[in-house]
Amino acid sequence: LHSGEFLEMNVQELMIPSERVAHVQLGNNLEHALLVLTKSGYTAIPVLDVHYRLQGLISTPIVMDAILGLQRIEFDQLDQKKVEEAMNSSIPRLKANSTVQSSLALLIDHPFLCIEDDEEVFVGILTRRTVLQLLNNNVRR
Amino acid sequence: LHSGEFLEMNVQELMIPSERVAHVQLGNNLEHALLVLTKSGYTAIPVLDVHYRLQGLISTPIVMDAILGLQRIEFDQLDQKKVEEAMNSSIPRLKANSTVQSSLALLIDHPFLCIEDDEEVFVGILTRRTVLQLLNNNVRR
Ligand SMILES: Nc1ncnc2c1ncn2[C@@H]1O[C@@H]2COP(=O)(O)O[C@H]3[C@@H](O)[C@H](n4cnc5c(N)ncnc54)O[C@@H]3COP(=O)(O)O[C@H]2[C@H]1O
Ligand SMILES: Nc1ncnc2c1ncn2[C@@H]1O[C@@H]2COP(=O)(O)O[C@H]3[C@@H](O)[C@H](n4cnc5c(N)ncnc54)O[C@@H]3COP(=O)(O)O[C@H]2[C@H]1O
Repeated sequence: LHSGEFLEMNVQELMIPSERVAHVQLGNNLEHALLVLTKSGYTAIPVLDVHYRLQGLISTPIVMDAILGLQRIEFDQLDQKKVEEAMNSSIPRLKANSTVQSSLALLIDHPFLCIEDDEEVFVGILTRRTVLQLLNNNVRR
Repeated sequence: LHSGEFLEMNVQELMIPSERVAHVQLGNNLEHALLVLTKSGYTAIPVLDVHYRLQGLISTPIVMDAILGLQRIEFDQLDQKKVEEAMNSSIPRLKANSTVQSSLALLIDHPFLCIEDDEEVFVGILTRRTVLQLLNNNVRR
């Protein structure tokens, strides 16, 4: 196997920068969130506040579950609920100077990890895809 | 770094067996597919035929995109379309005797891989989570 140097890389070198990350803002309703998810093609995206600080994560399963009635999914409820009522607000975050090695264990349970700077401003995401590419290049016989 | 023996493991030893995989059948409409996705909590699941052979993959992005009109998402269209009209029918598949190493490159672009036996019957899935756990245990300083 190759050396483990790639494990010491900084996540900031590998992340998708915030300007390329689809997201929604606090105050948006679930109809808007579902449109952003649908048009971006992603199944889960960050929720940010006006200062670009991370507040949580919204996903299509979360949106659908929030409007799931006893008999059917109640689509007319979408514009009646805000993202903050439904989002998952307990998500892990990495500091920009974290290493790839520290991200591996978290990526077991999370398809992507949000990265913030020292001011807790959201700066980007590290995806499973990026880390798997790195591993595929470095873990061979 | 540890030895690369884990790369030689058989995917069959690591897969989630078919009886535990949420799926839909050909002929189901998108309303049924969305309910299965919502209740299972998964964002993408296999589509099988009556002989349990793999036909494609259906996901919430695919469902939403299929009913996305010019102005809004048209939810009343959900029971008007069948999974076969919308599903992604060109997905990779692994044979049950494939190794983990052969799956790594495919998992870069696919969150999970469908596994079939020699009769092309669907037998299970290999997820990124499983492989990341394996890598996390074997790739350390
Ligand atoms: N437009 C596209 N082009 C090419 N491949 C695509 C794609 N959309 C999805 N994929 C593939 O599908 C995987 C799962 O995407 P998902 O949206 O469920 O899950 C995504 C999504 O929730 C989030 N994500 C990734 N890129 C994002 C972005 N630019 N903005 C917001 N969220 C993003 O991170 C998760 C993991 O992403 P990852 O790349 O590891 O894994 C992606 C990627 O391999
Ligand atoms: N009920 C649950 N309990 C615990 N963790 C959960 C969970 N549902 C989702 N997750 C976490 O979220 C990741 C993405 O799930 P997703 O449904 O988008 O994407 C899933 C889904 O499309 C599919 N999948 C996984 N297990 C499945 C199953 N039993 N039946 C059908 N599809 C499955 O494989 C993809 C990748 O799964 P993976 O495990 O790597 O990654 C999962 C897992 O880490």
